Amino acid sequence: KEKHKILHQLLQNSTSPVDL
Amino acid sequence: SDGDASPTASSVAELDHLAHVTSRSHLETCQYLREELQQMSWQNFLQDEVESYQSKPREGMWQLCAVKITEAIQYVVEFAKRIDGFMDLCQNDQIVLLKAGSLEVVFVRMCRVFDSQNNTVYFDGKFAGPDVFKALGCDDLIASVFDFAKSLCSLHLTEDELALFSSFVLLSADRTWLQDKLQVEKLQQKTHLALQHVLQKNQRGDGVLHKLRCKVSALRSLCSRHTEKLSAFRAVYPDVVRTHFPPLYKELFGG
Repeated sequence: KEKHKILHQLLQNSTSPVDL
Repeated sequence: SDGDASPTASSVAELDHLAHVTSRSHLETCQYLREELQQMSWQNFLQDEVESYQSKPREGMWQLCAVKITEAIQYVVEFAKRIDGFMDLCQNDQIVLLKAGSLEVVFVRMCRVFDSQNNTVYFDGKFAGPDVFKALGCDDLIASVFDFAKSLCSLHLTEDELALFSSFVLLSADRTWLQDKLQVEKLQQKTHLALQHVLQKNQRGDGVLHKLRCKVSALRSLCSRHTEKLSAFRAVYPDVVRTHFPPLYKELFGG
């Protein structure tokens, strides 16, 4: 999980393209 | 609907729905909307601007491209999250599919911002030819990326078709380290049927589907060549990669 921390965060967060 | 090349009447509604949902997800996350693209002046970089990119230090140009790729990939991650069934996969498989496929989808999406007539792509605010990327020291890879975009553009895919093809690429069931290959295979098969259905509906014929399937191996080759170039760059500039490259880029391609 540590190895893909940001990918995990992006997958878990309900972001929208405007937030990126 | 379970593998039959000609879907039954009852599954047509299902495929239409999948096509609709995928297309909406694509349009919601495609970085540049149609209207924005129409408003872009399709302005090319002037010669002195080209020269200024060419005279950048190699590491500076690599860093700029890594940032641009990472931005594009963030939109692809959002697209993946909205693909029917993707978030139901285990997290390992979500990561595996994105690690292997996100750059491939960036290359697919590139045809939306590619000007075939001038052989230029939208980059850093204007349209850039291959010569803008000279400082990277990857002329052969850049030429292949442009050739790929030109060839995909020549198919004149609609947004619906592009959306389903992007989804098909992301849901590749043959990626190494997948835990539930079968589940990914099911999703990919359904996407393939929906793509076939939409192509038929748009009276495109089977030739386009065949051409798209051939593009899959071209995409893999582009991505493995990108990884090779990055390794070669990192061997010379390890500190630049470690301290200046976007963390997401390093997670995806850092090995």
